Amino acid sequence: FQSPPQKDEL
Amino acid sequence: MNIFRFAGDMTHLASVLVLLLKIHTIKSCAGVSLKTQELYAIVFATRYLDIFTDFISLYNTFMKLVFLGSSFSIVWYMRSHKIVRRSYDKDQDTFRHYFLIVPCLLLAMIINEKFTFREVLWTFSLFLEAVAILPQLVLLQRTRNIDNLTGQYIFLLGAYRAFYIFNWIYRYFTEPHYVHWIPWIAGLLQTLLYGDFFYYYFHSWKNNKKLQLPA
Repeated sequence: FQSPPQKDEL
Repeated sequence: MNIFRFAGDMTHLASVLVLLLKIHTIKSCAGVSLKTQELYAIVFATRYLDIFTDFISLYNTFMKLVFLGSSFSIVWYMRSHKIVRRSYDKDQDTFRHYFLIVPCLLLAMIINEKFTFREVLWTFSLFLEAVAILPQLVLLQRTRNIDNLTGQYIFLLGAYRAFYIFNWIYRYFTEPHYVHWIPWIAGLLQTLLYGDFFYYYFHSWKNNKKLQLPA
């Protein structure tokens, strides 16, 4: 299960 | 994290520090648009909803707190500080920024990566940030002369998103499946809006004369 790509940008 | 994104974050940090420095030290917000500052406070409030739920890194959380804190304190200074508020030129800062908020919200409800509350508000914050500088640019053209600090603030604010564009290009080529059209297009439009300001800013710097935008 691929965790949703987190929003790692500001 | 790559050098472009780090440079972008530092440039963005520098822009808010320049503005806070100006307002806090000389207790003046002449030439600064409160509307743009309010729009930025909304941008950060709607973009960082995940600050307490998704921990990315200390750096990420720290920077979010700095951007939230600085944007809201600038709005507070310009609205409520007894000395600073006197230098706010509300007769000139008349851009109807609600005409920006509603279309951005509607557009975010139509164009988004996932129709959830947080995702729609995140997308809204990207669209709103792209146009948030408009009241400030309109105010500049009205007030004609601007002081160096305000000019530097706008320059840094425009430059940070330009660095982010290089960051997105870099990530597109180095990370498989890294494709996010929404921030890319919003970020590109945002940077283009600074186009003529950059042109006049560069020429005023080159000829070492006062920065003046054409009426």
